[in-house]
Amino acid sequence: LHAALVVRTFRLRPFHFLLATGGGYAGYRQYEKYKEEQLEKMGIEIPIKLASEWEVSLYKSVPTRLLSRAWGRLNQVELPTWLRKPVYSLYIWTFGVNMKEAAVEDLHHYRNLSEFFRRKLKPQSRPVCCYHSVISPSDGKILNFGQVKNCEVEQVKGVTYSLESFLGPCTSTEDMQFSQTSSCSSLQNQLVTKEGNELYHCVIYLAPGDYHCFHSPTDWRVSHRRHFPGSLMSVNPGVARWIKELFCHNERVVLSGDWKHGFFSLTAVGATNVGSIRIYFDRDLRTNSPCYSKGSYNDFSFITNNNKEGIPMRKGEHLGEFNLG
Amino acid sequence: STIVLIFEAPKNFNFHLKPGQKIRFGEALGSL
Repeated sequence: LHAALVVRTFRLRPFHFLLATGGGYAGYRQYEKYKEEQLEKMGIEIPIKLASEWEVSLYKSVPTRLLSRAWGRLNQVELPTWLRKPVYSLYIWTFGVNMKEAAVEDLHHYRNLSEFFRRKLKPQSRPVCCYHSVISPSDGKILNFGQVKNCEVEQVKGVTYSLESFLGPCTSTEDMQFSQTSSCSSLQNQLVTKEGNELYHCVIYLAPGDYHCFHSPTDWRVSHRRHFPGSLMSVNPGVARWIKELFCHNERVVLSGDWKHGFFSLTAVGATNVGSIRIYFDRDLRTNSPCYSKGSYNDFSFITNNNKEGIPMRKGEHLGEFNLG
Repeated sequence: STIVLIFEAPKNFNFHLKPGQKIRFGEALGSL
């Protein structure tokens, strides 16, 4: 009996330790968040606290891709009809989903959470602005926008990432809008094809409750796709403020081509819960797949002998979607 | 998940946005 008690106590200790340290850390993060909110209310600018290298390495060591795939598999399990309404209602309540905009409002219609997540909208719920040349490709929150300077792009104010790391090295193929180059500064110059033009960027964060399909932001032609398998860290604004080059670490699909003013690209960046990306006209694309290793990339050209212009996209046209896991 | 747009445009391109604002698909991002 004594031995059994000792073993039991010993077994419980790691759990207690994890609970205490995890709880302590969560409490500390909440306190930090509270302090930041108070400073923001007082109009004081919050100093940027970037994650150190070991913190990024530690986060990257978490098997986020495996977790994401497990999450995806779990959400593909068909729910019994009686369970659908309570499960989806909890999701709606937690993430503030507006079901009145959904093409199908009846919750029993969606066989699993993945299908619910991919729900379509009523056509009249999102009128496409016809007066402006660039529209929002998705629902979300604007994290940052502006001009690209010195080959650095801002993911949030003051936290940058390298344009070259994000888009990958230049290719010399004819289908890309830019040619072989050796330095980063010239990459920006090479992307700008017309004199007097500048390079601009815009970052839109999609929260879990948002409509997760994305559309063409303008009239353009997609000539190239580059898929970067990578980590699947969270991309919420707090993490984007904490980890420099976050979007360069994560799995992403870069679609590039041209519009009436020159180079144009749209990149879909994955996250832990939303690990896979689908592009409707690209049937060969497989994201969040174990067969790809981090750090590599896969190119695909839409320019063929039969189609020298690539894939023409109209403003507002369906382009792709994010999927759970 | 996040969408990043990087594009070339003339110098007089203007964004009609504020950082942190909510946006919906189809609304204006910017124009010349």
